[in-house]
Amino acid sequence: MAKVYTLVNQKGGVGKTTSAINLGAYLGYFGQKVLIVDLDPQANATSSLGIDKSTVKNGTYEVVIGSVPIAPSILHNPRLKISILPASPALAGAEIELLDLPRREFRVREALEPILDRYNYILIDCPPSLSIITINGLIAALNGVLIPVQCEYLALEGIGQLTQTIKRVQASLYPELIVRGVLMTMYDGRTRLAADVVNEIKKYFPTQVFQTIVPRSIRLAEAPSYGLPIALYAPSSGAAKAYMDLTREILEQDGVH
Amino acid sequence: MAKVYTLVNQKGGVGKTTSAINLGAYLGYFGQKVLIVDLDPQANATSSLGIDKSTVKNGTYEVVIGSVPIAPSILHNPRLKISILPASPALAGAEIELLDLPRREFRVREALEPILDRYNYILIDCPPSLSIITINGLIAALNGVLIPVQCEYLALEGIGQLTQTIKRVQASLYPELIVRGVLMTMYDGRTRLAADVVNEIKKYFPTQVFQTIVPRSIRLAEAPSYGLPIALYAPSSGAAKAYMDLTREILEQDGVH
Ligand SMILES: Nc1ncnc2c1ncn2[C@@H]1O[C@H](COP(=O)(O)OP(=O)(O)OP(=O)(O)O)[C@@H](O)[C@H]1O
Ligand SMILES: Nc1ncnc2c1ncn2[C@@H]1O[C@H](COP(=O)(O)OP(=O)(O)OP(=O)(O)O)[C@@H](O)[C@H]1O
Ligand SMILES: [Mg+2]
Ligand SMILES: [Mg+2]
Repeated sequence: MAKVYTLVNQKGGVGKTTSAINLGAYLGYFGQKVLIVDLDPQANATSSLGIDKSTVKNGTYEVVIGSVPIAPSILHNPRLKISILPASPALAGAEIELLDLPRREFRVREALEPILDRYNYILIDCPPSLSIITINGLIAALNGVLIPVQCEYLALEGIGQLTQTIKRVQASLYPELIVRGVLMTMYDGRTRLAADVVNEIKKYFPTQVFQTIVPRSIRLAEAPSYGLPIALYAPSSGAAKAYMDLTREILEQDGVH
Repeated sequence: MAKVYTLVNQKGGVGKTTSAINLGAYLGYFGQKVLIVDLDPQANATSSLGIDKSTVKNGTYEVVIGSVPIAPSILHNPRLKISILPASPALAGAEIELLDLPRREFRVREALEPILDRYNYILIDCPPSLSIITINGLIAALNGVLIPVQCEYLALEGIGQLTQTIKRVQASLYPELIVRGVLMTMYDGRTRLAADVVNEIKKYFPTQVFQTIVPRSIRLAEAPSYGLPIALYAPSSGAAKAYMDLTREILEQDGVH
């Protein structure tokens, strides 16, 4: 039975997609069967794996809204040992369409059920908003949410809203929803601000901040232009080491050896 | 009569808020009367000017949805010579509420009408999405949109969707909507990727990319934690010079001396 983690933060550009791809790739590297689900209409997770989103016929939209079967819609990348349910351009229209559908908040969770036994890990990438698409991501997070937080001041501002939304979902739709972990990203040691933000976030989430902190590294911004995770693009970089450490930390906590 | 520019890009973390605040501050520095309108529920523009969003009673939500008069809701910052219509926490609920209101796409535009003659420039900051709040921002952009684009690969992916949305708004709701300019941000000279992205964007917008390119600078990430624009926080930095140059470029093109 797969562990399902959803990457969520409505603050934009904090490393949600980058963390989904690189954590996914290292989980594959450690022998886990991994599926990435791209819930973002921008389809950044899809293109980070070298897939042209305009060529995607059946993706997240078709599966979640159009009830196309999920298994044949999943693309496999043998080199990376990870699979992806890609985002097609139609996903941009899903916000409005989801509002009128039955069980509109549970569509992603229900779409994943038939394949939970085929993977060890499923990582869901969300857009930078707290809309119905992201609510679907929260309810599908069977093992909790991973919250990437950029080590910059403006990223602090949105944490309150995010935790309020999580509490609202726990109260009304999915009581077992948990925060699985908070990942500090884009840490730049040249400024005291980064350490201040880390300390602030640790006060907010005393037990959930991962020990691993991802440094700011231009290599991470270059890798998607080659359709590669950092593990293949720059395996000896500090950023690669950080995502490998994070993966080990998660596997250890999950009791996977 | 104010010139109204809206900063828009659904890709997260590309410098929309940073550009609204720092362009705004330098317009004030050059003697222009400036109003910032914070349309983002994260209220980053509000907090970048040192305002605690939880203390905001009447902000964008109350004016646009609750029909509270706009003028008394505007906060003035004498030191910066700029004013702001701040975002209050209630703005997070606006997405759903706007959908049922009459003239739901024109609420921001109509809310600004009574005060257009009090300012020289009005800059509207949007959230990272193409939702009804952002559509309001597009329709209120009397003099066009400013599109900040981060000089990184993933930021390229969303441009197609953004221009499609602009075309849809032109076709159905606001034919005179234009792209006033595209601002390249977070340029990091250490990687060839940045120059590649700039060239790619210039092919997409042959006549609209501003000459000024904003470099990646940690000073810009530090400034909001002090509630200051770069003009006051680090006036001799490369980032400050870039936003000053951008402001001059815009004033010159607008025929303001
Ligand atoms: N640790 C890092 N160091 C440097 N650059 C990074 C790092 N992590 C991500 N990036 C780059 O920063 C940008 C934002 O990251 P990413 O797109 O993963 O964030 P996101 O939260 O998914 O954004 P969105 O909110 O738009 O979905 C991308 O260009 C990415 O390549
Ligand atoms: N040129 C720059 N160099 C370095 N850091 C920058 C630069 N411009 C903005 N930043 C920082 O990068 C982060 C993202 O910028 P900002 O919040 O302005 O983007 P945004 O597009 O408004 O984000 P969102 O999509 O969440 O609204 C912030 O922490 C900001 O301080
Ligand atoms: Mg993303
Ligand atoms: Mg912003």
